[in-house]
Amino acid sequence: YLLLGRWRKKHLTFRILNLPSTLPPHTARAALLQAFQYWSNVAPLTFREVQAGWADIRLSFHGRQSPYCSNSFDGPGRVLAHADIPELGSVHFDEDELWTERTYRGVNLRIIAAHELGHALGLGHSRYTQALMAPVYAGYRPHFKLHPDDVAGIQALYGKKSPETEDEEEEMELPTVPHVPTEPSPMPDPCSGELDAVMLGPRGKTYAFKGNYVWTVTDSGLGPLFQVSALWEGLPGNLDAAVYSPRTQWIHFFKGDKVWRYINFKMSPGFPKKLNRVDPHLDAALYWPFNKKVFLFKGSGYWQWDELARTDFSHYPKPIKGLFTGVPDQPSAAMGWRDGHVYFFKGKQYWRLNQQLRVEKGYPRDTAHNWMHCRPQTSDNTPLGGNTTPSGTDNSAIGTNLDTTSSAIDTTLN
Amino acid sequence: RTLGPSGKEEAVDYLLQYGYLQKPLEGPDDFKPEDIMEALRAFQEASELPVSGELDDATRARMRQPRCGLEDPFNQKTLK
Repeated sequence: YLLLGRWRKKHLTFRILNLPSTLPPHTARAALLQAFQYWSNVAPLTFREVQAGWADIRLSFHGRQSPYCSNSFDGPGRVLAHADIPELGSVHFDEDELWTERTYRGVNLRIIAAHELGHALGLGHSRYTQALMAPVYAGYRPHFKLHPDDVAGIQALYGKKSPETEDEEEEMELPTVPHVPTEPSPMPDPCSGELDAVMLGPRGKTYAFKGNYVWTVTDSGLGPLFQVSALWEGLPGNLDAAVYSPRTQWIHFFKGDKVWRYINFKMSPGFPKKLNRVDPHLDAALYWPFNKKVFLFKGSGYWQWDELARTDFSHYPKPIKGLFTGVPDQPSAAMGWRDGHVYFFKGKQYWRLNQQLRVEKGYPRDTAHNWMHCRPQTSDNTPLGGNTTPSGTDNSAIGTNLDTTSSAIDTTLN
Repeated sequence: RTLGPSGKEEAVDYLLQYGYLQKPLEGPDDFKPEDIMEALRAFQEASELPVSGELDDATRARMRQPRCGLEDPFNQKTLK
């Protein structure tokens, strides 16, 4: 065995962020829970599931494109899963695999999950081809149990599980958070076209926020919906505004009279802070690359904020229409996008502004159809992409839908 | 890309991706044949295949099997 790292604590929390579509949820969950047990049976480790907020180990399924993982997967076969070593805690499975349980068909989720948890706990790959930590999947084994090399490896990291520690451990075990459905609050429908906030985030990813959830908008469809707090720990849902500034790498989220600051997914110390120099309950925020300023909107007014200087707000708020010609008051969201245009969203519609910050002809248009890949006027209004693989989506069609000269958007989106 | 009959390039990708082969820090990007053979030998030994250093069918088939995305620490030189 090879040791790659170690947790400095033996009581770890975990969170299952989503499940594969090829297994009933309860079967998939049981397989993942059993995977933890292989390790807690042989080492003084305990694992407690949490349904919200931060967890040491986070399990999720993603496909070829994932805004949260730099290692994309490769479709059915070949790479099945990967995981970070301690103390990072991410465990990812390829959602395109045929995940199964108690059958020789497909790939056994329990065994692969136990393997990846081995990595998450600090084990590297084993030279024994029949060991759980062998790099190549040896197929489903009805009476699967850990190989002596696996046990030796985990005990080299965390010690042995002796009977008395067992008792002691059990007493110490925290009560498991009562099981609640993995989606504690109603999931919004991206095809409603209504947004709380929208943001062009780091690495050019476009995020849409609604209620307690966030998803990415890509040229091939929508990313899976995640709870906001699953990505940005400590962030509440139902945001007022969100803005990312490439100038400072800061992401600011606004809600009520508070502002949160993150760098990527890590909250900056001292936040949230109280908003005291601009009005609470903002409507929207955007970053405009042309003057490298952040604009905050509320009602019919806006503030222009220089993040790196002490801005004199005495002349603010100024009328929105004075600078942004043709946009509605009280926008629900706004962003400067990577095509150089500024977009305002309100209700189910959006407005596009040119570089002179003037709304272009032909606006407003329908957000659900043009941004969320929703099919218009069909009874089944599920968005293309997202949890369903886009079927036969013609990018150039998307390009033309995402109004502007298709070549501009095509190049941008594609 | 599937490991087709030639498959040499894909095999080198596989050896590189999983830590059997390491890109030289300086100098040309392509690998010396003896480095590739050494990496193949390490892979064949770890896979309990006949160790020949040659890209034979059994080695190709092994490279096609589903697996974990992390690297393998089996080539002592690259591991070091």
